[in-house]
Amino acid sequence: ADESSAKDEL
Amino acid sequence: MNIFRLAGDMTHLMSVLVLLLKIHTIKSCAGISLKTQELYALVFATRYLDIFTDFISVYNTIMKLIFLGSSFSIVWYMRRHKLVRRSYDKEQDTFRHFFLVLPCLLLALVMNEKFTFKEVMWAFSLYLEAVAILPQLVLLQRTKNIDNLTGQYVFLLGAYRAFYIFNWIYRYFTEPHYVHWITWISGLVQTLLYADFFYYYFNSWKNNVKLHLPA
Repeated sequence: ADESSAKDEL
Repeated sequence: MNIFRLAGDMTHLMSVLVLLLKIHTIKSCAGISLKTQELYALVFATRYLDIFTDFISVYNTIMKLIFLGSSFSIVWYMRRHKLVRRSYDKEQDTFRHFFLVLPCLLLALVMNEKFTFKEVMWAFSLYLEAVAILPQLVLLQRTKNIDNLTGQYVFLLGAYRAFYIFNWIYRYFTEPHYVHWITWISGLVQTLLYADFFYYYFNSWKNNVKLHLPA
């Protein structure tokens, strides 16, 4: 995943 | 993963699990808005469309499964369980989903990071999460029922919001290119809705009187 993506947040 | 993010996730998780466990144990959902719970189930369902397509981490996948499972379980309890559904304040919980879902959907179609189904749904879930608490706040105002269950639930949700804002500030300064206007603005709106509630919540607690929300 992209290091600075908000997609890793819930 | 920073400490604010972890604290935010844990308080968010606790809010949902505390609610589910209490409903399961005391077989009552008095004071809880089914509309808000259905909106949250919709928020998770539309946000986690990537659960089987994009692997981020084991933590991420497990948390998504727990949020989906617990939010749909709460809705199931409130709609289908023969004891729990009897305690539901149906006449007071009249907020229409439609009035929140439609504007959020339209906004997501216009404001998204990319015009794809997944991205529009992701933006929609963020906008909807920001306002999904409104039916719950309206119900609180109407019933003036701020028992321990509802109080703890809204308190934990508020803590989750606060920690996430610290998480964004932290990531903004520590990670390059971490700029997410959609997440931040919808998150801020959501937190302001809680701030309003908390203002009255703490005032009533400080003055040791029953919570009385303004009309």
